[in-house]
Amino acid sequence: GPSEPILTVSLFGRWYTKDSHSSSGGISNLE
Amino acid sequence: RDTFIAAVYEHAVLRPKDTETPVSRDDALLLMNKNIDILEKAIKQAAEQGAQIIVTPEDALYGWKFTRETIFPYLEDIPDPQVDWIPCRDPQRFGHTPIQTRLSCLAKNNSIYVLANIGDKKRCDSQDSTCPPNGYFQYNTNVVYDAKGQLVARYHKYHLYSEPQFDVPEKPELVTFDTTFGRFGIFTCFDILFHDPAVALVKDFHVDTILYPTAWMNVLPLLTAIEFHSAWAMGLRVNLLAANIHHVQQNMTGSGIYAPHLPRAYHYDMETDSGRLLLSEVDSRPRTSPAYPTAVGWSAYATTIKPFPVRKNTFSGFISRDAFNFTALFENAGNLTVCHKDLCCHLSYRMLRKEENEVYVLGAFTGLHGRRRREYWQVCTMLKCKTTNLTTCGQPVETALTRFDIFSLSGTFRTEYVFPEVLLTKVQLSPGKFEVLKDGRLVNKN
Repeated sequence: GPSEPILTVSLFGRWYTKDSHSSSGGISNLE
Repeated sequence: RDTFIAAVYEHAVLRPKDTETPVSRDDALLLMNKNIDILEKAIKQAAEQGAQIIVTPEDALYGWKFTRETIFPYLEDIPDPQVDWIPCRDPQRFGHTPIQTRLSCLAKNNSIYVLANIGDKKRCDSQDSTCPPNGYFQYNTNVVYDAKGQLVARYHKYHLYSEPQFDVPEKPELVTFDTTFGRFGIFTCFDILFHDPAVALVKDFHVDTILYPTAWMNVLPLLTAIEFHSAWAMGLRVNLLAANIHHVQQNMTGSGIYAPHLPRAYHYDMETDSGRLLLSEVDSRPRTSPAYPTAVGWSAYATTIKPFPVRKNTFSGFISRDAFNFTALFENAGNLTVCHKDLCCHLSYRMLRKEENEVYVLGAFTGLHGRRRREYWQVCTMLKCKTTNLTTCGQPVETALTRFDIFSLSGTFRTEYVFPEVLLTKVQLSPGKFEVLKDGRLVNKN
């Protein structure tokens, strides 16, 4: 049968090689 | 063993009162032991039901709101697992380590692997310019004890998230350990958004199962815990045992046992303040299982078809701080394309019945995400808008009425790392009801 009602269907891509490395992964993350 | 029983425990942590003055070591131990009292019941229960391994959440012994000074009484010096130490049998060997001893004894006495998240302190040389003023590096740390109580793994979290109380290790650590039921890798919470160590453990170290303690605050529409974690397991084709904190006021809930082809068990509860134990049987070596999904060419379909007609009334809207291009699903059925820069997203769909008070859009975003602009995202999403006003598209919404009997979503991704997410009304997953075709289309199974 049909799906339960949908909130979202997504394809979430991460392009790691395009990440900004101006601040290293080591900086505490304060968003 | 071909399979094993995994357990994760979503823990409603008992937190200390907010204070700027460090508590005594005795008070810190008192609080941590109260939390371990609760974890102990879950560990015993898991072992009684045949679980070989249990994962408990990040920050499960003391919470998360600290300064470098106020966390200090909670820390212990955690040695390298190469020292072959069973704290339960030799508790004095590395100084005053009652928390490590108790965790080791819980593993040993219940004959079960136990993962716990605690704090590590490492004395450093004050002449070293990187050594903090108090003379210690302080790390957010996962430890694993085997069924004999031996410390077999220690991992220091790399990608910290608003954690001024902790230091960042010099490099991402790639921590694995082998068992009779597969090879395991470990990382923590926000680490999952980055290549190292998360992807490297799967691609370079060929782990079968990731142990994943987290204190994850849910953010709709793309980053609720159950949604993203189940998608990550599916995208990287690995088992993921995710244990989240349970703290409704901070939107923290959502734990699961995720296999590469579907979630085996998951839990999302914004109604109660209770913890929850999850158990499920999973494949020890999923790559050899008949259910192991084939590799996906994520842009294969989207780059070979002629794009559907792009509507004139494409509009811009935000998901969090990211500016997406959206186009609305005005008809009951159709084929749509929306692009943002060089990312084009295609959707074919048919609604069973279009609810008049609901609007859905197809959205595309490619670029550096959020205010920090560190992580490069490529996202295709079909989502329900908060209201019928199109300016609300991308804002969090938790319920929906519209059912689809067909959907097919694809995109011209330039990355091989794509995670397929499906979230149903009331923030629920859809195990076994959708699949990813090897040409990159995310489709329902009806």
